[in-house]
Amino acid sequence: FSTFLGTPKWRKTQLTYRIVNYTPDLPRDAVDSAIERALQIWEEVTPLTFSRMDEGEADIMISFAVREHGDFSPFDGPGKVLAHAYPPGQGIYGDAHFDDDEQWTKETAGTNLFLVAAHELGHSLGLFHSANTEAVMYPLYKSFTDLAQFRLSQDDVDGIQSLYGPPSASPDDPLVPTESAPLGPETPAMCDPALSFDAVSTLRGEVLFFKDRHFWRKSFRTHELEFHLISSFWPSLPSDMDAAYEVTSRDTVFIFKGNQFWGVRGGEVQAGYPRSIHTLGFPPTVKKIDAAISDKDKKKTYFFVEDKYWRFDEKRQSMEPGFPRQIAEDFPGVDTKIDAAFEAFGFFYFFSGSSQLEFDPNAKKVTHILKSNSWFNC
Amino acid sequence: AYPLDGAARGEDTSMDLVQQYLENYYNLPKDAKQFVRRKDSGPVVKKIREMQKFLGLEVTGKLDSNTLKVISKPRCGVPDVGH
Repeated sequence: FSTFLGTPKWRKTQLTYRIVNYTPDLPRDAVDSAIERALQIWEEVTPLTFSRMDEGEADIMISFAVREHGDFSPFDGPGKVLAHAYPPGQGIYGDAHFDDDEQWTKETAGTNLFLVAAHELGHSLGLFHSANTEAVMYPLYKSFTDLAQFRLSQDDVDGIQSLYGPPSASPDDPLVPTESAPLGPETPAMCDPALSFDAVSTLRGEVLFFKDRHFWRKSFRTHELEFHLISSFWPSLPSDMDAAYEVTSRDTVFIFKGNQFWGVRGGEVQAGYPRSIHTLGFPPTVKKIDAAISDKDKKKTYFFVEDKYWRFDEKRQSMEPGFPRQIAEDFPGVDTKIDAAFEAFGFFYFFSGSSQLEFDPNAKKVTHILKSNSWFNC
Repeated sequence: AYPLDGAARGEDTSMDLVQQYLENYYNLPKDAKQFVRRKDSGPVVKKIREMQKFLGLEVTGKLDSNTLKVISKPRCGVPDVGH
C-alpha cells in the first residue's frame, strides 16, 4: 500500500459525506446503498464513522460528472478513467468524482458502483494506489463474479490502519481522541532485550507472539517472521491479551483477556464467543489467567494463575479435581510469575518478563534459560 | 505490399497511448523524448519498466501485447506514483 505525499489524513474520526447528485443509470436508493456499503468496509477496520449530510459542505462530497467538471482533471468519455478522488483536506480534498459516461451498475456487468466507490473512498481517506493486485487500492478496475466474495485485502487493512489504527474496542467506548493522543503504545521493537510478551501460542505450525496491539508470527517451516496488528486478522479480538493456547485436535486457538475467552479457527473468531472463563470450571475468585499451555499428547491444558495452576481434561472437557496446585511443586525451577507459555518440540516454554525458561515435562526440570525474544534471531 | 507506414502508424499510436498513460499516471514529463540512441534506456523506457513493475507485469521495457492490453483497461484517474 502507499499513502499520498505528506501522508494527509483526517484529524478526526467522525466524518461526514454527501451525495451531491445522482447518475441516471441507477435508482437513487441503489446509489445510496452502494456508497454506504463502500464506506462501511473502511469503517469496519478503523475507528472512523461516517454520517450522511443532504446539504451544505461535507468532508467527502460525492458527485457524478462528465468530461471537464471544474477540477482541471476532465473525464475521458466511456472506458479508461472511471473516477478519481482527492486525499483528506478542505474544499475539493476528500471529494470523489465518478465519470457519468460509464454505465454504472449494481451487478457485476458494466461498472459496479460499489467496487469503484470502495476504491475512491480509500483515496478520500488518504490511501494512494497499491501495487498489490489483490488490493482494493490497485489502480485497475477488477470485477467480481460474486460480489459477496468482496473483502478488503490484508494490504488495504494494513494501509488504512497505518493512518487511523484499528477500530475502537466497542461502540460505547470513547472515540479515539484527536491526533494529540497517541493511537496506542508504540510499536514494540522485536530485538529489544527487555521485550516481554502478553501471550504466546502455536497456530497450525506457526508460533504467535502477542504484545499490546500487535503480534509476531514465526513459521517453524520457513522460519519467516511477520509482524501484524491483531485487529488486521481478528478485528473483534482485544489487544493486551492475557493468555493464548492452541488445541490442535480442535484446530482452535483460545484467547483470554480478563474473565472472557474467545475461540479462533484460522482467521475466524468462532460463533458464541466471548464466553466467561468460569464456564471452564474456575472458581469465582479467579478474575483472569496469566498463561496457558495445551499438551497435545496428554490432551491436558494447564492454566497458570499467579503461583498456582489448574489442569483441564480436553477429552472430558472439564477441570480436573485436586487443583489448583503450586506451580513450583510440579514445575521445579518455574518459580516466577508467568506472562505467557507455549509447547513445542516436547518442551514447555515459560515467559516471565524478558526471560524464557525451557522446561522438559518428562525430566521435570528447566533445561535452558533464554531471552524471551530468542525466537526472533536477533 | 503491406504499407510499412501503416505498421509504423500502428506503432506510433501505441507509443502515443503509452506516452499519454505514463504522463498521466507515472509522472513522465510531457516533453520526454520518445526515441533515444539505445533502445533500452531513456526516460520513456524507464517509465515503461516502472509501470510494468507496479501493475504486476513482466518488466520488459517494451510495448508487448500484455502491456498494451493493461493500459487500455478501465482504471482510477489518480496517478500511481506520487504527484
